[in-house]
Amino acid sequence: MNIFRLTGDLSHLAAIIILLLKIWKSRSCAGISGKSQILFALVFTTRYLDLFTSFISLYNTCMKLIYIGCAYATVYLIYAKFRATYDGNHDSFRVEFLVVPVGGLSVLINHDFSPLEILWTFSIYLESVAILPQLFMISKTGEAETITTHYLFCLGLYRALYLFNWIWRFYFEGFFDMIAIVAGVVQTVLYCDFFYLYVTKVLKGKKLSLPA
Amino acid sequence: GRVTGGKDEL
Repeated sequence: MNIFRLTGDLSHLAAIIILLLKIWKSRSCAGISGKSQILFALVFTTRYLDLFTSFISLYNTCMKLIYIGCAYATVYLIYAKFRATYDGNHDSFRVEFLVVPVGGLSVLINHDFSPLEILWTFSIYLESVAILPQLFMISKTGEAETITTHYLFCLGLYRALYLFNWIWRFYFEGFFDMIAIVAGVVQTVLYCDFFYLYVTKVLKGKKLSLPA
Repeated sequence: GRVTGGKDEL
């Protein structure tokens, strides 16, 4: 555990909590892509199956359970409790164009051809692109609530911090996981355009709206 | 480092 890893995890946790609280407090999931949230629930489910097979640490187990629990709670709020506020017409990204290629790739390129390892690889690849329905939705409506941009910033920051964590681990522990690193780079790059808008607009007190 | 099996990263 190093500082980048810890702050990355906390940033990820902050993102998840911000989104849950935003929906709960406003009693609305307007502007939130339910498809991205389903993909994240799928990511955590397929990644944390090792909860059943190995114990790493209390921290590890607790965080995995919190992430999974919050992911399903978010999906529940969007598709059940506050379904009336869900903006399905704008959430029109075709997720099969992500899930099918990612599934194929995880079978082809993995560390070990075993069910658990393939599912873990699937989750890593899927996470890298799971935000696309949300970004697509924002590009379609041309705007995002400020609280939604804070969520996206924390979520993007988390994987960027993990990149520094992997550099750290490579130098000090000789550890590297090429699948996680390549997918993590892809994931972080997808947020770059958003990071730019966040810094130049949201941090200066303006609402995030895209030019027509 | 070992990368398969239980993962310590989240």
